[in-house]
Amino acid sequence: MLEARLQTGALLKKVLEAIKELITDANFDCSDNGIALQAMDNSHVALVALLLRHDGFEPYRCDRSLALGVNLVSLSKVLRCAGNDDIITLKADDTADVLSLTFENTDNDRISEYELKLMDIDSEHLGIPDTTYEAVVQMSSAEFARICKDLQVLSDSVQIDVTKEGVKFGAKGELGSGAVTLKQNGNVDKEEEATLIELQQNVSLNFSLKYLVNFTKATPLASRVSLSMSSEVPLLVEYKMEAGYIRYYLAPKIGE
Amino acid sequence: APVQKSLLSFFKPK
Repeated sequence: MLEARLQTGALLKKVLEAIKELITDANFDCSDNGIALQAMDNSHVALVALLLRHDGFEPYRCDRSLALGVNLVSLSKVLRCAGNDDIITLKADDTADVLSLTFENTDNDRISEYELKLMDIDSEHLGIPDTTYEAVVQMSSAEFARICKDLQVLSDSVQIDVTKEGVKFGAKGELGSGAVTLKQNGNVDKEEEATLIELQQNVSLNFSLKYLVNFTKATPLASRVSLSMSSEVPLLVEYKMEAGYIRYYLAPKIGE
Repeated sequence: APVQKSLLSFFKPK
């Protein structure tokens, strides 16, 4: 059985907000290690990999590995019934036909209990090859969200060019073109806003902005984001949390 | 214009 108690229930609410538009149904794979999820969007262009490590919960118990098949829209609706400061406890027995959720307020004088029906989901896990990326950009997650949203005004696609001087996001469309360049600035006072680049080789890649904008729904989970890129391989967009991560992979657009 | 690739051409089912 699974029992996982999360002091900051708001974290789970934010995680669901970050994935529910990209994927509809997914298995939460529960093991000793924690709660993981890997799922592709319906068009097989993007993939979400989530890990909530066991040490983010107190207590965390999972005697046997369990796959909890969840409709993410339903789960996010139930989680909206939890207060932002509530402690959330997840429980499931080995039959895994329902997920029990308990929300306790901080004064511990209001306890709400919900049960969500689970489903059998036939999901195949994809093997993600270990990749040494040619360029890794670490930047403010809010800045990344703003750039994606701004450039969506111009085009469906963004071209990302990384050199040792900086990273340039450019878009061209019917109404014109636009570009935002962030210079590498490791010395700025505010560490959270710094743009840092690790570069083996310059890269220039095209991606769908619709997906990138979708990924930025994870912005409330982390102040920083990293973009890992190599020529003609999927982009990795990672938001690190205190006890885990949310990673998005996006297949590139490749010219003829 | 560049064409959207499928993720399945990079990541294979386990």
